Amino acid sequence: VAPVAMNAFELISTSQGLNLGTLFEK
Amino acid sequence: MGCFLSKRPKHTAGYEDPTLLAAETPFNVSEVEALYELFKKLSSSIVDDGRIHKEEFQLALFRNKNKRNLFADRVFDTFDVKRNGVIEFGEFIRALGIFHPNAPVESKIEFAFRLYDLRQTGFIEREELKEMVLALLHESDLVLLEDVVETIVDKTFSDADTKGDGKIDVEEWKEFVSRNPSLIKNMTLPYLKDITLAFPSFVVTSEVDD
Repeated sequence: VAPVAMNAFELISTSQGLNLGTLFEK
Repeated sequence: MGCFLSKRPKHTAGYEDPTLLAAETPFNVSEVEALYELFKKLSSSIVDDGRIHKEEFQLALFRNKNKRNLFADRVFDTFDVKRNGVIEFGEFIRALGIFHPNAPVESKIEFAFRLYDLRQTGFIEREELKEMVLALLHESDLVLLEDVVETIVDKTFSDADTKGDGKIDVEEWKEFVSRNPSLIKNMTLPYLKDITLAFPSFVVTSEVDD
């Protein structure tokens, strides 16, 4: 998907800093 | 060197009764107790004081206590309801509860709004959205031309700011998410569905092994 067509919030939600799943990894 | 003969307290300061936390969140009591084991691990990784400091949070997220990131900062600050610079046990459980698959969608949408309302003005402003896009690009080592970033932000803003007043309020945000439900996908952690099964190692017999 060309970034220009992307929803900015969709883009942001891919941030590693928003991925709390990592907290549960050993 | 002295030796410590006294027994460490079973629970650190800031501990809250799992029964009460279970009543307020989608977790049951044994899940709250299991999450306490995770909390203890996270909150003792650098400073063993029963509270999660920002560096400990960064260490858990990135395996690097010095790796800062706008979004991790915002998550930390949104968990830190008391605004005292640390995440206490109750704050940890209540905030994680929002990420539970059974938590109300409404609370996920509101939590995401608080995350993205960088300056906590009650609105997501255009400059905040642009700042987040730039932070994401920086984090991902992506380079986009300034006018491409402006186009992405403008398009998103024109879709979300239905009142056209240059800022996204919580009502507009709710409406926007209802049209784009994937925006809150990261507000659900499937792991939390049955944490005692998913993470049996967190379930220690802390109440009976002393």
